[in-house]
Amino acid sequence: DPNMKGAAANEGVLANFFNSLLSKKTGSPG
Amino acid sequence: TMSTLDRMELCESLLTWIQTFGVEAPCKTVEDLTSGVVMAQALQKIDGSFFNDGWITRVKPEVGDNWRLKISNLKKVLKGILDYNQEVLGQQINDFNLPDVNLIGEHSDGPELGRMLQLILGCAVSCEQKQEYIQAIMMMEESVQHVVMTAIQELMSKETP
Repeated sequence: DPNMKGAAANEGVLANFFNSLLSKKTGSPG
Repeated sequence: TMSTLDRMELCESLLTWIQTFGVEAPCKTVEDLTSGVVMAQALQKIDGSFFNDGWITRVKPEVGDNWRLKISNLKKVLKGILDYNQEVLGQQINDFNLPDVNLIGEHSDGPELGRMLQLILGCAVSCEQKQEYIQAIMMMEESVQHVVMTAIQELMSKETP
């Protein structure tokens, strides 16, 4: 089902984005 | 950049998002947010040491339909957000059209409110407790997550340390 594949891909994009945000360092440098 | 239609969608999605904070003040509609009280309470949850009790007392809780009081509150909230970005997060937001607080207070303008909520979103996903807020976003409906992602990306493209 192409719709299901599209949804899964979308889910992957979202998960990647938010996970990368989680691993980003917080706060001002130094 | 986002179109007016996208900005309206942004506002609706970020209204759904701000509801996840479970603040005291009612926040069911765009109108509910125009006094600035909900946004101030959400900011206090994001960082209570910066948006402390002293800060929040400057935001008047009972403004009714008085748009002058609403605008006065909104200005304080916006200034707080900008100060927080600079003083705590160590970043400045350039080339981002800041929300027109007059339009929000006087006309409950959705797209402008969306811009203001976008700035609060930026604080939530960059603050010390960001993990909690990012995980909450990841629990939301995918369509909302998508809008939130776009909003964060737009904001981050305009930040400089």
